[in-house]
Amino acid sequence: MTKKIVIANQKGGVGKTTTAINLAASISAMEYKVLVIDIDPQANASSGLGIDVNKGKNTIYEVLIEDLDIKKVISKTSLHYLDVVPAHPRLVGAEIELVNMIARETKLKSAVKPIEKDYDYIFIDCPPSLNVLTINGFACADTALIPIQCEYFALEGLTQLLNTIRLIQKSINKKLDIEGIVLTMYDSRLNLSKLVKEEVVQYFGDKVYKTVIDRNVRLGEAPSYGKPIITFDINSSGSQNYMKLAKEFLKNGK
Amino acid sequence: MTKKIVIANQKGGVGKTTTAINLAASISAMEYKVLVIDIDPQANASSGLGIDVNKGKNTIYEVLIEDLDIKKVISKTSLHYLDVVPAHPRLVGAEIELVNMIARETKLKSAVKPIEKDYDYIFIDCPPSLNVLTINGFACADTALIPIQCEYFALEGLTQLLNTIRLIQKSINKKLDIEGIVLTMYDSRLNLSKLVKEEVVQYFGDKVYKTVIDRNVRLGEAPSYGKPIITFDINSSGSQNYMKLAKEFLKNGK
Ligand SMILES: Nc1ncnc2c1ncn2[C@@H]1O[C@H](COP(=O)(O)OP(=O)(O)OP(=O)(O)O)[C@@H](O)[C@H]1O
Ligand SMILES: Nc1ncnc2c1ncn2[C@@H]1O[C@H](COP(=O)(O)OP(=O)(O)OP(=O)(O)O)[C@@H](O)[C@H]1O
Ligand SMILES: [Mg+2]
Ligand SMILES: [Mg+2]
Repeated sequence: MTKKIVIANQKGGVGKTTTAINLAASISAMEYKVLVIDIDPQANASSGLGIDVNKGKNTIYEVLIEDLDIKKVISKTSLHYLDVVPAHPRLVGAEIELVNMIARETKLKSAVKPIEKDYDYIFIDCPPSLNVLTINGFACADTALIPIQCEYFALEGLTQLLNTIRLIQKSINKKLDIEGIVLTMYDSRLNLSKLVKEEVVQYFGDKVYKTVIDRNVRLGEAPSYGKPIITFDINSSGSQNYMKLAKEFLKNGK
Repeated sequence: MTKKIVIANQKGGVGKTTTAINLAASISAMEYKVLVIDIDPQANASSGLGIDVNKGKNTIYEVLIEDLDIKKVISKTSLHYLDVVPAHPRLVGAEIELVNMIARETKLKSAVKPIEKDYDYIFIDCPPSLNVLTINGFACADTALIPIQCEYFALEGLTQLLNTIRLIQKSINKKLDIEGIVLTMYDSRLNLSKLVKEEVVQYFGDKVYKTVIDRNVRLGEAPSYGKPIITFDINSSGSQNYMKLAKEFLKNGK
């Protein structure tokens, strides 16, 4: 049974894309079939998985706005069990283009239906906002995985994010649940990291993954080679953290 | 003559808010009258300057959507020469609410006109997207100041940002110019920081400020006390960096 997980947080730069790429890659390394769908106009998950975004051939834009069959845009990655549906900067206009469409919030959900059974896990990477693209991600998913950066501002947006999830649960996706909360860019030398971690664990309890993603420069370098961390530097703490997260994610799912 | 500067970059978490708060505060410390206008629904610049966002009294939302006089929402900060126009999470709906309004892109520009002469500098903090709120910021401003985080993904979004600025210059704001590019979260121990810096200087030449903002945890701690760095920890490298940037900014303006 396929599981669809949206990776969302409207706060910018908290590690959504880094988590989408590396959690998906680590799970695919255990021979589960995994798909990453990039719905962010920045297309960072696409380029981080080796797609040349400027080639600009068919992307999620054509799927959402021109009803192109999603099978036509699925691309291979450097990992055998990992595919990606790339985004493109032209997606910036989707907010306005979708406004007057019928069922604009469930475009992604309908587009994904025919290919769901081909994958064990589908991860959706969202832009840093609560716009119609992110809402499409929430409407399509079974659960939401929320990266939280160990910074003060990252705490401030949580109430807004939870309110949005509640609204989605009441209206367009009754079964949406929280998959888990992952702390990112943790630096054990900093009080700020420890304080934020304490607050998040107090707020969310056992929804918070035991695995914490430490700050590790190799995670920032890997995307410039178009590779997930597991193929870029398997011995780095970043790679080990994401492999550990993958195992905890799979265990929770049982 | 008042100068209005929009601080924008659709990439998330690059230091837009941290730059808006601390550059404005440093300039106000030199006894220039400065206003920060927060147009991000996250309202981080508002809380970072000591505003209790949940009190929810009148904010930029009422100014943009209900044509409230901006004078009614200007709030004091802990610094004598620094005021702030706060935002609120309800601004999330502004994208849809503004869609059918006439002159939706220049709402902020008209709202600010009556109070411009009361300030020497007005800084506008934008959300991490190129939506109608950010476009209002671009339409209102004389120049755009672009923070770039010393990370690979931060480079990727530059073309999209420059394309948007060019579109704005051709249509709604012919005089919009680039004020400057500031490198943020620089870590001199990391190759990644050095590589990104080289690329940015190669791309933008002397538009790049000589002052680089180093990664400094005190910049991340200050907002939890609702204070700019200059009043939170004036001896920190973060405070010294932003004071230096303020001097360079003022010198360029001459
Ligand atoms: N654990 C980590 N250690 C070091 N750097 C990291 C880590 N996680 C992410 N980064 C870097 O921090 C930056 C922000 O991360 P990322 O782009 O994944 O966040 P995001 O939430 O997807 O951003 P956006 O809101 O723009 O979509 C990136 O440059 C990334 O390479
Ligand atoms: N030079 C720095 N050193 C250390 N931490 C920093 C620095 N600049 C910003 N930060 C921290 O990094 C995080 C991101 O910065 P900030 O929120 O200012 O970025 P932003 O571009 O405004 O984000 P958003 O895209 O969500 O609006 C914040 O938690 C902030 O406190
Ligand atoms: Mg991202
Ligand atoms: Mg901000």
